[in-house]
Amino acid sequence: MNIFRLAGDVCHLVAIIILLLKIWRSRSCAGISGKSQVLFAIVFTTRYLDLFTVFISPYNTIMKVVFLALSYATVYLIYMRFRNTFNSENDSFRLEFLLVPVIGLSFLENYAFTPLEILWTFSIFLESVAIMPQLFMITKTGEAESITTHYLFFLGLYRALYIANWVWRYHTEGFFDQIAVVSGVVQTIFYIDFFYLYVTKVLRGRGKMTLP
Amino acid sequence: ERVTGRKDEL
Repeated sequence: MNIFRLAGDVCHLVAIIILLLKIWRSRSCAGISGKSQVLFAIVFTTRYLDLFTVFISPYNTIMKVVFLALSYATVYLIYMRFRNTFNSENDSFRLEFLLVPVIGLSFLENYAFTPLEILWTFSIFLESVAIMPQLFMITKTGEAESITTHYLFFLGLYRALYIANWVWRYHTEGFFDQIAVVSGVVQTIFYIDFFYLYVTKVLRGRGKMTLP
Repeated sequence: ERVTGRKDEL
């Protein structure tokens, strides 16, 4: 464990909690893409299948359980509890455009052709595009509440910190996970234009972020 | 090296 990965996990947890609290306190999921949240729940489910078979550390196990619980709680709030506030017509991204390439690629490019490895690879590739429905919704509605932008900021920052973690681990322990690194770089690239908007718009106290 | 099996990252 190094400071970059710990900071990354904390940012990831903060992002998930920001979104969950926003939905719970405002009792509304307006402006939130339910599809992205479903994809994140799938990412955690397919990645943490070794939750009961491989023990790494108490931290690892606890964080996996927390991420699974919070992501399913978020999906529950969106599609069950506050479903009457869910504007599905804005959440119109075609998930098959993401799932088909990701499933195909995880069968082509993986470390081992075993169910657990393929599902892990699928979760890594899926995570890199899981935010697309949310970013698509923001470009479609042309705006995002500031709390949603804070959520996206921490979510993007988490994987950027993981890249720093991979650089650190490569130089200190020769660790190199090609699939995770390539996918993580692609994922972070998707956030770059958002980071620009976030810094120029939201942090200047503009409250709501309206796209040009 | 390529990593398989033990995955210690979240």
